Amino acid sequence: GRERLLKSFAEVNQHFKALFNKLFGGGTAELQLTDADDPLEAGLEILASPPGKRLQSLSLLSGGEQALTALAIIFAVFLTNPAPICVLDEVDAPLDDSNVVRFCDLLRDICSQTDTRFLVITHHRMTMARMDRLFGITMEQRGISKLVSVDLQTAERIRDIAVA
Amino acid sequence: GRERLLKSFAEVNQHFKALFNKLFGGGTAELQLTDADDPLEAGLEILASPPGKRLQSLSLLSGGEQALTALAIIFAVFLTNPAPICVLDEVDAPLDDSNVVRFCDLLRDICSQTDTRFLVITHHRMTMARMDRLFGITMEQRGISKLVSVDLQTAERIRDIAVA
Amino acid sequence: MIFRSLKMAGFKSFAEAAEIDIESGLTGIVGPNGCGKSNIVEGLRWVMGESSARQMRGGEMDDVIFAGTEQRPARNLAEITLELDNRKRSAPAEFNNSDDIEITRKIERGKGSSYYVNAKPARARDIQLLFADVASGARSSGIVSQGRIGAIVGAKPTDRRALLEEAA
Amino acid sequence: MIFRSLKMAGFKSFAEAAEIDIESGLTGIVGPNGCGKSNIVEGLRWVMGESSARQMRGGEMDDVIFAGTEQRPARNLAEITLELDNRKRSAPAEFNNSDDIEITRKIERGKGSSYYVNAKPARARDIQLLFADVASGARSSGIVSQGRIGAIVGAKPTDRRALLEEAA
Ligand SMILES: Nc1ncnc2c1ncn2[C@@H]1O[C@H](COP(=O)(O)OP(=O)(O)OP(=O)(O)O)[C@@H](O)[C@H]1O
Ligand SMILES: Nc1ncnc2c1ncn2[C@@H]1O[C@H](COP(=O)(O)OP(=O)(O)OP(=O)(O)O)[C@@H](O)[C@H]1O
Ligand SMILES: [Mg+2]
Ligand SMILES: [Mg+2]
Repeated sequence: GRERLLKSFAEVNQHFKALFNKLFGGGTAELQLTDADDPLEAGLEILASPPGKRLQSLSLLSGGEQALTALAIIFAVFLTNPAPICVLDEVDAPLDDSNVVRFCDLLRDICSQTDTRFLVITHHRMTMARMDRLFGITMEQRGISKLVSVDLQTAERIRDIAVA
Repeated sequence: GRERLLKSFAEVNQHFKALFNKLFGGGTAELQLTDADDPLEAGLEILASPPGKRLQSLSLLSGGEQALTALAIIFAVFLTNPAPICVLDEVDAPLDDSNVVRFCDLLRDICSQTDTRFLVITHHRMTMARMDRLFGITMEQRGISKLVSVDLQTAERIRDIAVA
Repeated sequence: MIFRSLKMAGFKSFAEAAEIDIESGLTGIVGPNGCGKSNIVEGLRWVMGESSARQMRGGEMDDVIFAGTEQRPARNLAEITLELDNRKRSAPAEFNNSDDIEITRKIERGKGSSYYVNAKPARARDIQLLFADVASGARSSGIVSQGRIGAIVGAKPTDRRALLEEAA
Repeated sequence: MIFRSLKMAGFKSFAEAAEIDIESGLTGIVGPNGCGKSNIVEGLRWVMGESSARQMRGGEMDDVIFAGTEQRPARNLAEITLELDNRKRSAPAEFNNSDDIEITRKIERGKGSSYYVNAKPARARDIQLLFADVASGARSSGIVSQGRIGAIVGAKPTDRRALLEEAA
């Protein structure tokens, strides 16, 4: 157990550094195992500093910076041991437009490197446009969800129609 | 103290019902004082049900529905006893486009009925376009915030330039 | 193991049967506020064995059963089926003898949940083990609920241990 | 009382002095992720007497002082001034004799905070009372931090009491 954990920690850390660098266009980040004598009991510390900024406590990072850092970790775990499915529910909500583009680029990257299937819930037009296919959910009858398969134009229309 | 609290509760409740109805284009909502014998100790219960849906526990409401319900309460308090300032930090992030429009309409309404001054932080183009004036914040020198007063076109440009 | 489709009926706002095909690559899900997008995410966790009603944003597990609208009466049954492709034979031994695996969870109001694997009754435990083996499951870090993307960053170091275990 | 402007220097990412005019109506604040927008909201709470470092997303209150970047050294002092228009004479008695009220809070690394009202030293308590009278203050429900819009809905009924008190 211990060998395996240490080996996968090293791999996740490598991926995390590379993904953080790609998402932020620079900066430094790394994972550390906290000082438990036994790696099987240790916690996971995250050090992250966007380009040009001093390393500070994670809580000082902005909403968008925290979302990008979290995505880098999730995908680092994926690249180490790919899960069959990934579901992201409006993770692009705190991101500005240029980070939405980076997020979508990364999604495309991960999806080409693994067999993981992605379900991505979003309100962002740019993210919708980068999907392989789109499902729209409507409530033609109030309170009853109905699923329809849509193209981009229809998706934008569905997005804008209020539920009421 | 007790008379005043009961009177202001009744007023907030009136405003809340009207604002909820406007934001959701229908539905029913109300506030209730929880059963403490002394109104000065009572808690505040919120009942809300979007148009066509059955009244359920608040936790079942969606992300966007919860944000709209919360905004209706905040503004109901404002209309009862206007505060000098209101600051909203990306409260439109969970909203779909048609609710962003309703949110902006409501902001315009409240602002014409009170002297409250609003600071609205947003990434949404539509919300930016409805502001009276815009401040942009950039980090030309990495890690150092700089404030510039901008017009809408410049704001959109600043929004899209990555920090890096 | 490959996730192929999710079929829901009577679960939350999905009063009528709905089926989502899960194909390779990126599948987007869009729609106005309150239309039922996040309910799908919860449906997926639920069929994979989620035991906490709070994770379903409810007070008790019966809250996942369609509660009715102004026009429609409530239901008393909710059911979700997850179809998996097991041609690569990566499932645990007792389920590994077929190409397709169908996991079904049903709940009846006031009577609790029951699980089935390829139509044969199973325990919640079996389902949870099935997914743990493939680095997935109801609490997988790869399933990020709305508003929770920052949670990994905000968590305590020992709470993040699960991430490492998933990677191993 | 009317809020007129907020001047910050050395506070979080605002290493250099910056002034935001608060005019009537709707003022939008825009910019890329991490540029300092939410820091402004915290700056406003801080000058109005916020005593918790956690509310400033820091571990200790010194974390609000500019910590330096790769090119710039850290500072040891942060200062914010909030200018109020008191022509309508709505301030508490001891501050009500002038048209303008300037609230200043300074912090020096390792030495704690000090408050001033129109350049005269004041206590945190005085500042908090000043704002409580006008239904505002560091914890006002009208100041909604990022990601916290749903908090009112998620809170327990007794935690929402403060809303009623603000309305009274
Ligand atoms: N048991 C149930 N029966 C009927 N409707 C339900 C049930 N549980 C939840 N709902 C409804 O589902 C709706 C919420 O759906 P959901 O959270 O999936 O919306 P969403 O599409 O994610 O919206 P948003 O974009 O705002 O996040 C609520 O309006 C709620 O009333
Ligand atoms: N004491 C400090 N000294 C220097 N920089 C600081 C300090 N405290 C916080 N910061 C920096 O401020 C940045 C965060 O700013 P803020 O949260 O205001 O961003 P934002 O504009 O709200 O972004 P978003 O759109 O992602 O929410 C972080 O990158 C952090 O490093
Ligand atoms: Mg949702
Ligand atoms: Mg922010």
